[in-house]
Amino acid sequence: MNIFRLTGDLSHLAAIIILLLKIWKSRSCAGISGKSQILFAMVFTTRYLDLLTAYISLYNTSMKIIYIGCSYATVYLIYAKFKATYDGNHDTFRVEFLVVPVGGLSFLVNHDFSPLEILWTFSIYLEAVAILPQLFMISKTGEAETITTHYLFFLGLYRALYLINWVWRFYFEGFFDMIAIVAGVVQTILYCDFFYLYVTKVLKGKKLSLPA
Amino acid sequence: EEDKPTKDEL
Repeated sequence: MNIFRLTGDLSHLAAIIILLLKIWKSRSCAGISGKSQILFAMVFTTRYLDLLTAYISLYNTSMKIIYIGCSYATVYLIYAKFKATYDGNHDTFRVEFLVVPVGGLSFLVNHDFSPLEILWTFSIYLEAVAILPQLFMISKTGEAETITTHYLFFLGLYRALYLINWVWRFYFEGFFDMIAIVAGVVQTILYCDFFYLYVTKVLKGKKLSLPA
Repeated sequence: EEDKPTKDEL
């Protein structure tokens, strides 16, 4: 565990909690892509099946349970409790265009052709693109609430910090996982455009709105 | 099983 890994995890946790609190406090999930949240719930579920088969550390187990629990809670708030506020008309990204190719790729490119390993690989690939419905929704409506942009910032920052963590681990531990690294690079690149808008607009006190 | 990557990351 190095500082980049730890801050990455905490950044991920911050993102998840910001989103939950935003929905809970405002009693509304307006502007949030339920599809992205379902994809993240799928990501955590398929990745953390090893909760049942392997014990790594108390930290590892607790974080996994928190991530899974929060992601299902978020999906519940969007599709059940505050369903009336869900903006389904703007959440029109076709998720099958992500899930099907990602599923195929995880069968083709993996570390080991076993069910748990393929599901883990699926989760890594899916996570890389799971934010696309949310970004698509923002590009469609042309704006995002500031709190939503904070959520996206921490979510993007998390994988960027993991990239530094992987460089660190390669140099100091000789550890690297090519699948995670390539997917993590793709994932981080998808946020670059957003990071630019976040720094040039949101951090200067302006609302994130895109030119028509 | 030794060369399997460990899944200690989240």
